[in-house]
Amino acid sequence: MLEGKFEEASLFKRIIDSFKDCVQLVNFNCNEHGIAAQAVDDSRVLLVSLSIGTESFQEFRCDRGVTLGVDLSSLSKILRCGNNNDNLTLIADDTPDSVLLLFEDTKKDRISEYSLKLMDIDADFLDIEGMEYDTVITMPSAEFAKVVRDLNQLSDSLNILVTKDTVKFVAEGDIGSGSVIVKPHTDMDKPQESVKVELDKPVDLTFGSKYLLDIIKGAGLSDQITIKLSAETPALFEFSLQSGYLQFFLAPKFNE
Amino acid sequence: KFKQSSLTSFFKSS
Repeated sequence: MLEGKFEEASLFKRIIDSFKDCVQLVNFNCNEHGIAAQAVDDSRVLLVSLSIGTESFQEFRCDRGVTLGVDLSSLSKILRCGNNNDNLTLIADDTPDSVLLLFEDTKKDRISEYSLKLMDIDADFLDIEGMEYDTVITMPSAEFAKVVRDLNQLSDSLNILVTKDTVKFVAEGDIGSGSVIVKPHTDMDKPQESVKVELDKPVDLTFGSKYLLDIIKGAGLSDQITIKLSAETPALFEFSLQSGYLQFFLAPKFNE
Repeated sequence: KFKQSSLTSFFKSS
């Protein structure tokens, strides 16, 4: 049986909102370590990997592994029914047909209960473990989101070039071109504003802007984003949770 | 011209 209680429904809402627009059907695998999910978008270019550790819950128990096959658009409808600061408890039995979502307003004694029907989702699982990367960039997620939104106006591709001293984002399109250079620096007062670049090898990679626009929807989850890049392999974009993470793996574009 | 690659050419499915 699964029983996971979030202190605030807003955390689960923000997690689901971060990837509901790029994948629709998701198997949530629940066990004693928490809730995990992996899903690939229809074009098989973007993969979402989620891990919500037990520390992200106020209370968590799951004695036996349970899989919840969920249509995210349906789940979102139900999540909109709860208030952000309600407690939210997810409840499912060992072989569930549905998952129960219990919203409790801790001040007003209002309890609302919704049942979401589950689905059998036949999704193949991609082995994403063991990747090695040439460079790891950590920067403010809001700053990365702005770069992606700004340069998306110029081109449907975004080029990321990383050298020892700079991260350069470049877009070249029909109306013109643009670039943003971000340099590593440490902000002592606001560490979340810092930019860090670890580099084994310089990297020059190009990605589809529309997928990056999906990825930056996770910026509300974490002040910082970690970007791991390696020549000619999918990039990893990661937002940390208090316990766990939301990762996006994005296949690059290649110059023919 | 840039061509979009697919994740399945990098990751094995299981």
